[in-house]
Amino acid sequence: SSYTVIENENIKLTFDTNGFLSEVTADGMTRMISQEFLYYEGATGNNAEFLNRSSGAYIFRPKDNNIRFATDHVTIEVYKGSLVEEVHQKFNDWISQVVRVYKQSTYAEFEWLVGPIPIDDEIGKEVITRFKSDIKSEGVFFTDSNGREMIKRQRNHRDTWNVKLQETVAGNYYPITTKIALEDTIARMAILTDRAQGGSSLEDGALELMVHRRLLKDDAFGVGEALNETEFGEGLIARGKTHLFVGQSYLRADVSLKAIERLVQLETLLPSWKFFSNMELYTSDQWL
Amino acid sequence: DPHLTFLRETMGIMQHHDAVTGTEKEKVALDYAKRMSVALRACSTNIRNVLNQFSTGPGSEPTSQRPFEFKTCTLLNISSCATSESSGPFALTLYNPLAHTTKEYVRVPVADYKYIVLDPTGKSLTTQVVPVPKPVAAIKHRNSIAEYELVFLASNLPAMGYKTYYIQRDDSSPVNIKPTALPKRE
Repeated sequence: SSYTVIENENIKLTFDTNGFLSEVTADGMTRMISQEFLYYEGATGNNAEFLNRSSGAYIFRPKDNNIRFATDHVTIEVYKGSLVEEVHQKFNDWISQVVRVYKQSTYAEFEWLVGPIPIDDEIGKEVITRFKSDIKSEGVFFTDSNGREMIKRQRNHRDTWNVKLQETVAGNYYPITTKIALEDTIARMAILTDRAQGGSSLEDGALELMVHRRLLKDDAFGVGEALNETEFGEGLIARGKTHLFVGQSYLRADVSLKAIERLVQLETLLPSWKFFSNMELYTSDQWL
Repeated sequence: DPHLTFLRETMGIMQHHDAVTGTEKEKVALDYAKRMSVALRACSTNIRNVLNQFSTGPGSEPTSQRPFEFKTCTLLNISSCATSESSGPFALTLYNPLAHTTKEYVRVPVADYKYIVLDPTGKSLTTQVVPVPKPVAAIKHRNSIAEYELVFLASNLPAMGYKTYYIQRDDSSPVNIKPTALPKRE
């Protein structure tokens, strides 16, 4: 087979011939799940007009609802060992990622690295990672409330008034502090983040998270400068982790995945503190 | 106490909505980073004192004669740490802040691929070394000689407690082989 697989006894990830994630097997089922990086072009408007503001630090506002692909082919390298199996993906010169499965884990880890976002074309860009699955979520997804309860979100909907969204991408984005999830009656997909991010589900079965932004206009909401960090030269590089969980739906009364998500959420956000001590003066016996 | 209070106050500042979301002015972001750095350095004195008290077991010499220096590596998230990248042996102390026992796959940036890791009982642990990816645009921005990350499983980290591991180069072991990517599929 020309497919690439990394796995342990709990989870298996399959990558297609173009180097993209294509399938996840976990919790006794196999689901079509892809993952890719894309970007929106930031709106540049006339800030004097309230309805024509630029995308900036305070507001996410893509120029249109179209999304741009970062690449259609990913270069990959695969490393397998006794503790971890990793796929190193290179999407382009400024987006790369390591997807890994540790031997005893029930989830997959995606460590992304994005930047410096190129602005030679004088277009501000807002980069997202998107997971697409065949889960029939029917417009419903869940986002966390500062790491505590999960709040139900319905695409193009507000609970207390009839809404008609003019900007369907920005209008469906919600704050994610630790988790975003969706499910149908059979399967569930959840993503844990390592930082506050924006996120949404713009299609059934799909979850997206914004990972990095570089914009060239101020949005006139008070910060007074464009979100374009150039203090040290070319712009920022951001690196972070997301954890992907796939398993049986909560609706099937199996609460084990929920408990595991909760535990990993704690361990991700409150990891061990690491202290390094130089031991050049001590042998291992003396250290013992 | 002034050291702890400086970090407390800094954490208060970091709860401003601009600090949480990164929407502050660039110069303000730099000031936040500086405050965090100073506060963590101030608290490292407290941490060193406490860990030196903990690490004096029965029969060992007083810490005043053999104090260890416990350094934090704030760039571990980008695979960089001066202590672990140097060629000498080092100890890694993991403090688990959670109220339950945990396990963790530890990743330590290292310059080579030949290492041995000893747990607190002196037992050698299974390790794996993987290369640090070098994306084109990020190469010139990394100020680190770490070519690899050393991976091992730290199991049974006690609730609100710590474990220490001894890590040293080991050129003799036949199990330490240079990590190579699997052949590419066509």
